[in-house]
Amino acid sequence: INRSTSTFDYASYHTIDEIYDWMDMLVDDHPDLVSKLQIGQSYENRPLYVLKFSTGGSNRPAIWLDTGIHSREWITQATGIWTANKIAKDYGQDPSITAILDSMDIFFEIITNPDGFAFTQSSNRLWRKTRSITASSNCIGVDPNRNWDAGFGGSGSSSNPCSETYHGPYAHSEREVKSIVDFILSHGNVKSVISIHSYSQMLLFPYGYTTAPAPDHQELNELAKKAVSDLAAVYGTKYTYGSIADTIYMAAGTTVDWAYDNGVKYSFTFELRDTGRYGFLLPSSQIIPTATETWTALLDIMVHVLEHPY
Amino acid sequence: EQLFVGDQVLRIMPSDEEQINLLRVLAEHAAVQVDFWRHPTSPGQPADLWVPFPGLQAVKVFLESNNISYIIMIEDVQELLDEEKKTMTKSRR
Repeated sequence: INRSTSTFDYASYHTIDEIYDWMDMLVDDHPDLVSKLQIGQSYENRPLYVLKFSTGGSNRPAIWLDTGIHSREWITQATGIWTANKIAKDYGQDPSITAILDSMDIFFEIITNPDGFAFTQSSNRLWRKTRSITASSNCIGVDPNRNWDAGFGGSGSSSNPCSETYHGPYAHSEREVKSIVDFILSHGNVKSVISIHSYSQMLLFPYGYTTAPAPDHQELNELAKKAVSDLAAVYGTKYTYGSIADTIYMAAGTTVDWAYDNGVKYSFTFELRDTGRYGFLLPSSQIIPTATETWTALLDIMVHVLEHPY
Repeated sequence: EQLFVGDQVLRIMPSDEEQINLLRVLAEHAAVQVDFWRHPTSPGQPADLWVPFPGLQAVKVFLESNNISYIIMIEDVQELLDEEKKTMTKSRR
């Protein structure tokens, strides 16, 4: 049987190589819409692939999505695969995604931490960080969601290389992070960054490195409120929402704080569902329900970005 | 490949700030490596703590002696991982 995205099993977890193969299938199945870019290499020299969804134009306003920055949160990479396929399938069918892609581009990095992801599949399923070596320590890896140049090294991140929230020797020390930084800054027209994590059912926006409200707090809060309400309407999954510092804890050096401070107004972090039983070890039977409910919230945010150019 | 046989994840319900601070001390100074899958944030919000099997007894004594309530969210982490692997293999077939 000729392998294609229509025979792929979206209700299962997959190895890193299966996902890389699937990316090529998605491009093959939608050659006029989807292309695959490489924005860099990981510490262990794995490619950092980004799927680009574009219907033309040049340097259009863009939306950045990423999953899997914390490698053990497999539900996020699986949700990313389902979502990318949904975007490609629904273009031309669904009016919202069609309107979005007729005016904007979407860039989607599904395996944002490939070294960590490969390590969860070969050696330690609970691995969260990158796999870079810290000279002064026996411990390995940096938390890629504490390594961004936004309040870097502040409270809510650790200077201990053995900690799960180790911020790294300096901002953007991790190639996985620096590659995204360079891509977004060189693109120059990214209007939204949405980073998908798990778990604890939250929709978060800046800031994490300070308790001071972001200048756009009101608008981001209203948008998050609508998005979590529509998400809950699907299967009843209840999210909380708000700024990182208000809703969870202080967290310095995060993706969305860096994006927001670099002009990307609509910056959000999703913490996907947890049914209170499995944490991030969500059984594969919950992949499609999780992705389906998340899609409604993602669409709310992307439509808002389309309708509120800046 | 690292195995997690007998490891558990405890869902802890700190009732006040003092208990939250105690949990932070626990994470910093536990004799065995523990990991907050979900960090303690505010009273009434759950914190999920992965505890390797060798440290289970000590951590539970610590929690109970400080009247910090908890339930066992994951009885055996390795069992969950074995199930996950089985499902992946089946899907691949």
